[in-house]
Amino acid sequence: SARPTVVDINDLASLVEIYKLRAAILVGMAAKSIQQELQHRKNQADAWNNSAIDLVKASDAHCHYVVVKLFTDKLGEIGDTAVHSVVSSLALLYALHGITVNSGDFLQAGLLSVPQVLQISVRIKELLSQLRPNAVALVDSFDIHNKKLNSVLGRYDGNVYENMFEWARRSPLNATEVHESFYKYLKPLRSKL
Amino acid sequence: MNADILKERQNATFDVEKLTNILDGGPELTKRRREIESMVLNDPDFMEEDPNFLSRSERYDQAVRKSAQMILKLREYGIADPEEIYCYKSTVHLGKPEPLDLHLGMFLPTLLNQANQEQMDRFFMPSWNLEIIGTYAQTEMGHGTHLRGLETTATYDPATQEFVLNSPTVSSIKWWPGGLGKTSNHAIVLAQLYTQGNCHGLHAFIVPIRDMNTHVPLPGIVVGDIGPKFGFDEIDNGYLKMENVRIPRENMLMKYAKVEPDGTYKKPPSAKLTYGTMVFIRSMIVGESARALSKASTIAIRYSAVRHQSEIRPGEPEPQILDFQTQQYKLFPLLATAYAFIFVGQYMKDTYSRISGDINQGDFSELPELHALSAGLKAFTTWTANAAIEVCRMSCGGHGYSRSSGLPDLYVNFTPTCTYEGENTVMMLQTARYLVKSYQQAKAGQQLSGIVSYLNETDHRRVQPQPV
Repeated sequence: SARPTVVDINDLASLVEIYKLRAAILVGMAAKSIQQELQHRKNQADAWNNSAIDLVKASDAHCHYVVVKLFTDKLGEIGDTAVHSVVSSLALLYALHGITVNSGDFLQAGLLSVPQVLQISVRIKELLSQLRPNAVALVDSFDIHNKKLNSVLGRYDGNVYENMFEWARRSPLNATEVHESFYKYLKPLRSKL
Repeated sequence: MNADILKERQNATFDVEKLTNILDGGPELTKRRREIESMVLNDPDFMEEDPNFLSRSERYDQAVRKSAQMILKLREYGIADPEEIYCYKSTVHLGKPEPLDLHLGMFLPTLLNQANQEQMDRFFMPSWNLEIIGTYAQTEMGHGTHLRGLETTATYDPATQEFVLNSPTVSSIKWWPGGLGKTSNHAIVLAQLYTQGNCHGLHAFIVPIRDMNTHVPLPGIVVGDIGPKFGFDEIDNGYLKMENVRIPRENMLMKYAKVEPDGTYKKPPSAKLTYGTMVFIRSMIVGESARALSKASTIAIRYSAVRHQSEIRPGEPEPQILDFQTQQYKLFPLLATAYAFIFVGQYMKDTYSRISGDINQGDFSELPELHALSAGLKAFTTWTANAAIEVCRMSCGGHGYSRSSGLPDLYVNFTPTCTYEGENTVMMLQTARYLVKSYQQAKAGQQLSGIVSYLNETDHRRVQPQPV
């Protein structure tokens, strides 16, 4: 058989490979589930329905592989060194985080060892610290105009509290200092008690 | 400018503008996008009351007013490129859905794809000029993603050369289509075609539902708004019950399938023809996931840079909450996901336009793969983004619950993507159907192409987990 692929958790190409293999293995498992159902004299429709959980997992893994692959491919198109560096960190974080969330698949398929999964957790923490200084600049890059963002918390100028207070004061319930219900219900209530 | 957020921007290690250009697809596109945005945002005709302080009826009224202005100005400025129309429209409505969405996004494209020349002559210009305002009525109260289950019937009467449209049961009442309740005066209705005693499956029919002058519902038509929902406050999602409504034979969209005057039925050349619109819509939904997640992570990360809370080192001032590792662990993978989905959205758009060119040449060879991929990615990205918006909202603590944060609106207006245009689990199963078929072809020794070619490698590729 072909020489086994060595997984380097810091190498995106290597991670794309194990996402691909995870997808292939899960598709194979779903196909085998259908075969087993058919061998138990189930008809095609029941065999399909009795394998639906595996089928959805296989599709999810396929899509996950496609997203990781396309993200990695995109890096090849980024020429600016500083931008390439920060977007590469994002891509690595996306791939590694996806592995921790689905670590059972990768371990069960023998694509990663337990020490490697632990190493990935450590690597993710490093990436979080690495990305911390650029977090605001990375969301600024989406270039979403304040009005389209439509959020007092996410305003570009960060002046959250003044604007939140201003927003609340414009709420219709504050149109009058005393709401009419006081005069209609609460005040009469007092005189009856 | 808040001092914290100013410091954050000073710490950046890269040129934000360069990355913005990459996300837009180039500096020219960034420049043009900003031009269009400023045209709208500086236009007094689009000033609005804060929708949070309006009733549902007032929100709908405000949205219709802005949509009418939008149509006039798109003509006035000569904006015709679909991308630029989308940018203009999403700026007018600040990313929220609007009452003409289905007219522009489904009714017109369906006419273009499914109407024959005579029908184009009769319907397209009135629709382009908003004399006809249309919607797309497919989903019924009792039937959604599984199209073959739809019950509405269209029975051909050769004596009068008309179709009789009927809602035979309460579960067959058309339910949910946007713009159906109060806005539209026509609907493209999907119905089971019966002619000469045989059922020929689902076909599309143009049905007038309101008088084009008075806007009063026509005889045999029971139409209205389905009431408040979780979000989509500006949209009159509606119901439509047809009581043996007669329409001329020429109102069945007949670019492909046909019914002759005597009732003879002609099959369409390929069952895949309706796939095109679905694949297009689903490919665009991938971009919606990216946009929604970009907004949610922008709000949560900027706020996390401004908000101070608790302590990390005893005795020190309250730190920014973005310095807590748990906050970073919640938000940074979602930020990375937003970038991932932007690139996937770009890929889907490019792939769709490449393949739709092939389809117009009659080459359907890549359509099944794109159909499977768009279904899967629509489900994958919307499920992920849906959950992520909620994480971003809760990362903002109590203020994430205020409508002023923008996060509740973002959530309730995004979450329908998980069920409309194909319920996500059904989408994943559709993708699985293609994957299993490809897997079996690979097992039989066939060489696969495209994004599933890795299924050929399965057997002899193994992985050596690296010793740590």
